[in-house]
Amino acid sequence: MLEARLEQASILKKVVDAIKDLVQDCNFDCNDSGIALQAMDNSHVALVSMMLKSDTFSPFRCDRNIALGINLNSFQKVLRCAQNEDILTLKADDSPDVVSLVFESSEQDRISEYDIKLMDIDQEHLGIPDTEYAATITMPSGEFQRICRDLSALSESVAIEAEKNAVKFVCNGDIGNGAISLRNHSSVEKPEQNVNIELSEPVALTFSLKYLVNFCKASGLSGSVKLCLSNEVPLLVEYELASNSYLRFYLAPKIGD
Amino acid sequence: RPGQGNIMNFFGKK
Repeated sequence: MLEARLEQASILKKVVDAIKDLVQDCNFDCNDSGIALQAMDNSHVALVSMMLKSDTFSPFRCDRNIALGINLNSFQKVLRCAQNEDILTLKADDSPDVVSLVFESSEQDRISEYDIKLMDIDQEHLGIPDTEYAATITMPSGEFQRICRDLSALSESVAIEAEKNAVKFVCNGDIGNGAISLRNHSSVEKPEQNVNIELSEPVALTFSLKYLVNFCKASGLSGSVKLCLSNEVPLLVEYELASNSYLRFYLAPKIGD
Repeated sequence: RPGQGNIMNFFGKK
């Protein structure tokens, strides 16, 4: 059986809020290492990969591999019944028909119990190769969100160009063009504003802004975001969570004529 | 989708 207790319901709330417009039904794969999810969007352009390691939970118990097939819209409805600071416990049998959620208020003596009906989801798992990326950019997640939002007003796509010490986001639209350049920036006083660009070779790739704007819904999960790029492979957008857990998005690049 | 790459062309099925 599965029993996984989260100190703060907000983590799961934010994860589901961040991915539910991209994927609708997905399996939460539970085993002794934690709870994982991998799902493509309908058009097979983007892939979501979430890992909540067992250390994220306290306690965490899962004796067997259990796949919880959940409709994310339903999951969101139930998670909205939890306060952000509630303690959240997920429970399921070894061959479950439902997943149970218990929300406990730490301040009040209130316990809320919900069940969500599970579904059989035949999901393909893709093998994501280990990649040495040519460029890795770490920047404030809010900054990345703002860039994507701003440029999406002008164009459908953005070119991300990484070169020594600088990354440029460029778009060309019907009404005009836009470009935002960021340089390496590190401040002891405001480390949350740091930008770090690691580069082994210059990279330039074009991506759909619609998907990037969607990924940025995860900005509330982490103050910083990591963008990993190599020529002719999908972009990795990673939000790191506590205990080595993560929410990752992969986006296939646009292909030139 | 002309112009848009497919993620399955990069990550094979397991």
